[in-house]
This record gives sequence, C-alpha cells and structure tokens, in this order.
Amino acid sequence: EAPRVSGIAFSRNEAKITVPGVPDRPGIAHAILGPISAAHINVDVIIQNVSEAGKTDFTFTVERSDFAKAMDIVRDIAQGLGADAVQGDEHIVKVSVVGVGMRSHAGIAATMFASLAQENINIQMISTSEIKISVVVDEKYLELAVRTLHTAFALHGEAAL
Amino acid sequence: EAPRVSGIAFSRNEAKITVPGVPDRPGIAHAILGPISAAHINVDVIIQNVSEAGKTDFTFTVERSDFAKAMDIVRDIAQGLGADAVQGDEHIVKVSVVGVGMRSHAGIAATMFASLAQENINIQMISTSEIKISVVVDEKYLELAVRTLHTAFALHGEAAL
Ligand SMILES: C[C@@H](O)[C@H](N)C(=O)O
Ligand SMILES: C[C@@H](O)[C@H](N)C(=O)O
Repeated sequence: EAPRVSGIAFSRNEAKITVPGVPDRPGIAHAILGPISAAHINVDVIIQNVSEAGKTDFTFTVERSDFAKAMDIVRDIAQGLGADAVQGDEHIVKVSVVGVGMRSHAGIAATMFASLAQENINIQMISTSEIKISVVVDEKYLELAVRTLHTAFALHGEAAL
Repeated sequence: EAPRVSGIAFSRNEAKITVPGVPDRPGIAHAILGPISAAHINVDVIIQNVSEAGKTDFTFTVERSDFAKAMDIVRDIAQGLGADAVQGDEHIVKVSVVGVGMRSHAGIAATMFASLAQENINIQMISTSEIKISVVVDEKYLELAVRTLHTAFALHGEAAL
C-alpha cells in the first residue's frame, strides 16, 4: 500500500547539543540525561548512532530558552566522561514529514531526501518514528524546506510559518 | 505533568546497516535510501547524527529477511560515496518505552537509561519520537531489557516475549 503523507510539521524552538566522543559503555547515556532531567529541562530529540573504536556521539535537542543552562550542565559531565568538547547550535530547525500507514520509511525518506538535496539543503541529523521522518537543518532553510516538501508530496494549502 | 509510560514495546525483526564516514553534503542521504526504496525494502529506523570533519555515519534498520539484499545494495553505493566499509548486524533488537503525554523525553529517558545501565546492557543506538524512546541493544538482552524496564516503570503484566 502506498504510504500517504498527511502534512509537513516543523519546530523552530530547537537547539542541539552534542557530546562528541563519549565512551560506548553502559551508564553513559544515563550520566548525560540524568542531570538534564533533574534540572527539569525538556528534551525533544535524542540521537545516538553506533560507536566506532569504542566511542560515539550523543546528541539531544532542547528548547532554545534552556540552551545555555543545558550546555553548562553537559560541559561539566563531558569532562568527567573523557568526551571531547561539547558542541551546541541554536540556529537549527526540525522539519518533519508526517504520514499515515508509513509501514516503511524508505519511500517517503527517499522522496524527502531527494527534494532537500535538489534545493541544496544539507541534512544535519535524521530521526524517524512510526508516523514521521524528521530532519534537522540550518534555520535559514526553514521556509524553503517546508515549501519544497509541500511540493514534493503534492500537499496543498499552507503551513503557518 | 508527569509523563505516563503505557508500555514496553520491542521488535526482534530488525537488522542494522551502517554506512560509516559518508560525506556530509546534500544528496548523500538520498543516494543511500533511494536505491533501498527502489528495491522495495522496508526501512524502520533511520539515524544520522551530526558530522565531524565533514563526515558522518548513516544507519538504518531493515527486516531481517531483507538484510542480505540491503547490504549488497549499500555496499555498491558506499564505494561510490567514498565511505568506509559497510557494517551490518542482524543480532540486534529494538526496545521502546511507550508513553502518553511525553512532553519531554528527559525524565523517561533518564529512568530508561539508568535501568539498562544497572543491568549492564549497552545501548547501541537511540532514537525518539513523540510517543516513545527506542534503543537498539544486542538481541541477547531482549528478555532482560524488557523485564528490567517493566520493573523500572512499575508496569505489571507481561509483554508477550
Ligand atoms: C553511549 C551510551 O549510549 C552507552 N552505550 C550506554 O549504554 O549508556
Ligand atoms: C549525510 C547526509 O545526510 C547529507 N548531509 C545529506 O544531506 O544528504
């Protein structure tokens, strides 16, 4: 069955924080997220990919108003973990293709990635769920990305930008 | 409001494929997923974290029955992209904490990661959505992870393993 895309969603209120080069052993993910949770900081996306040579990068997004506080908390932790210097970026947005019946992401992802590539919009992060595929891109591409995806999936009407 | 966890979900029918060291420029994500979609291979999770020195790792999961076919397709592409050797692993499972009202993942993630760490279960990948937090772990930890998370979130009754 052809998955149907029902809309394009986006969030400007995102800032990403990356702890690069964390050791890939049990307890590390908790060491990073525990203090963030204890500080009542809302976390949206959490991304960790496979490790290489026993290290991996741990990235999460917070609301922009929590960015400075979260960076402070994570800088202390990173040192204790022997990670590399914490990286942060407030100038990002999350853009998502929302679907129904997305039994598989492959077709929708291929269309989404192709249309962003045609506009030379670089994808910084990718995360999927049952009902959507989200990418993080530079905030300067928000309108272009949303318009391009509306066209790519033949969606009419306007998202309120 | 305290996010409520409604259950623990898992999927054994997963195999992960990683293309390490892909160039971080527009068009690359499509170059990898396009041929996979064209081959009608179902894709579940797609994870890409931030790049370092212009390269990043691109990982996705497929059904185990598609693993060999997907690996063949991706090996050809990886060479063309100048990526490192493709890595694959069929011996993984995806375990997810499913919640309602998860305005923020931080608290649930902290509990989830802490309980897996206490059992010395290493987290290979992390991916989140509005309603759940998913981790990829070695398949040998499936039962232990599900039981541990049931206890951690005080869920009673049994998931059908
Ligand atoms: C990197 C981090 O996820 C580690 N593997 C852990 O289990 O906590
Ligand atoms: C790595 C890959 O995501 C690349 N940044 C792209 O936009 O396709």
